[in-house]
Amino acid sequence: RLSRLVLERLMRYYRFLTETAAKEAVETITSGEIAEALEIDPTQVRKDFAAVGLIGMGRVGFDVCEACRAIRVTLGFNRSYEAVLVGTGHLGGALLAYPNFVRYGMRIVAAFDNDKQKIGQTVAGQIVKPMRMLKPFIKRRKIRLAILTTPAHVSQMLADRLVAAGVKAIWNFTPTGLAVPPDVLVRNEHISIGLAEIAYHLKDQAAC
Amino acid sequence: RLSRLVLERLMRYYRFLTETAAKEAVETITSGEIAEALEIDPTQVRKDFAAVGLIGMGRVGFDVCEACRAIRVTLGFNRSYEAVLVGTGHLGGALLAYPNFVRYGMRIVAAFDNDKQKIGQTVAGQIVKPMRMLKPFIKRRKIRLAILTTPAHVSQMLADRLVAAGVKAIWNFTPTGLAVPPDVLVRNEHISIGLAEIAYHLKDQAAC
Ligand SMILES: NC(=O)c1ccc[n+]([C@@H]2O[C@H](COP(=O)([O-])OP(=O)(O)OC[C@H]3O[C@@H](n4cnc5c(N)ncnc54)[C@H](O)[C@@H]3O)[C@@H](O)[C@H]2O)c1
Ligand SMILES: NC(=O)c1ccc[n+]([C@@H]2O[C@H](COP(=O)([O-])OP(=O)(O)OC[C@H]3O[C@@H](n4cnc5c(N)ncnc54)[C@H](O)[C@@H]3O)[C@@H](O)[C@H]2O)c1
Repeated sequence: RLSRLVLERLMRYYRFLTETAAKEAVETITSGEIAEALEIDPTQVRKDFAAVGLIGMGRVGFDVCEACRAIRVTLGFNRSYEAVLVGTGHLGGALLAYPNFVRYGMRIVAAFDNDKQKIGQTVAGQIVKPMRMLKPFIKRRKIRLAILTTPAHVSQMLADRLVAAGVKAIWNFTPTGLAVPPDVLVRNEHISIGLAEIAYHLKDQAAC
Repeated sequence: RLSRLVLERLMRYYRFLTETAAKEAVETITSGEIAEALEIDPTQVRKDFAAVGLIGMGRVGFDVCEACRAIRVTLGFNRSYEAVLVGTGHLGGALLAYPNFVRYGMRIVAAFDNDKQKIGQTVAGQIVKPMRMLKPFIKRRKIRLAILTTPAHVSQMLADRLVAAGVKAIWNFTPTGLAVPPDVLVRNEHISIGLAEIAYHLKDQAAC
């Protein structure tokens, strides 16, 4: 099994290779070129590529299409999976409106909220459904991923409902941790992580 | 200078230590306990702590308050800095509404948009200002950070305007890279990175 850090690096290679291949019709690329563009150690790049079955062709490097395919299959982007979103506020709306998730196999097929003013309205193309329809929808469509963009104080209660309905992964944007059974993955997103790099840079800046 | 990976780890330690200290009134903690909670190698934890001047007290570990303080100062969270936000749509609204940024020293003090329907309206407590006021506002308040939550096709043009106005860091939520001078930091956020871990987990899941 690959660790979270390896998976995140594979994703960064994948984004970089798909963008590079599309822009410049590049056929091969070396681990050195990837390492420089992504600020990753070149030995680490070769190790990660070997983990998905890619061996370099000496000085020429790697075949770009071959590398994209190997990463796609390893990460599971070649299969598509459906998701539901709970909490159609600001952040929920941005995720519903974002067109690029389908590149990674994910499609948001329904959105739920408990606010009477939102139910029945359209948010970024989805008609907001009431919470009583959540469990039957997940069971009927065999949904395995739920995206949680509700306030923090209701997130654990909602996670329990989602797990009971059969969900196997929760993409958690609320700032609190979630307790779930071992076969359910919680991926926590903390957008504020980026502030470490920003504050550190501005601190140095101020010094001049 | 600390690398981006070290800074991101320091931020994760900081969040963990502040949450732990607040919840359980814990006085000391060992690198092993931190490593287990955050899935980081314990030797790496000790190395990172040494980089901010923290030496463990043998079996007792580290003083929690002391560790928080050392990380705060290293990351620059002990100084506060103001930011402007450009693009008050879904994502911009979520960032304006998010109360926790002030814990890391950052306060969003103004929001700008070019949509006549949004200008003058209040979004998450901020009155949306027109774009012609962007440069004078940045110069007068000596703003050094701009948050970009506009569509991708206008982001480079806006980055140029922000740099010309004197901004030294751009927190970029648009899916395109930005070209800026060397003394300006661009921190790109790609929320979709989380899908690597999710798709990989669901791929395995499906196999059973
Ligand atoms: N990680 C970060 O850095 C970051 C950044 C921004 C926002 N957030 C978090 O994302 C979440 C959403 O933020 P937002 O600005 O979109 O908030 P919001 O208030 O705009 O949206 C929350 C939505 O959840 C709905 N809701 C509330 N209780 C519910 C329930 N019991 N069942 C179903 N729906 C319910 C509300 O009706 C609303 O539509 C919050 O937890 C916030 O802290 C995190
Ligand atoms: N990285 C990710 O995973 C991720 C996820 C969600 C959204 N996004 C990105 O975040 C950005 C915002 O997404 P959203 O859903 O909030 O979009 P949105 O359309 O709701 O908001 C965009 C805002 O920008 C404003 N705007 C457009 N052109 C402008 C200009 N020239 N000057 C000033 N303001 C201008 C619009 O009026 C609107 O208010 C997009 O680039 C989107 O791709 C990224």
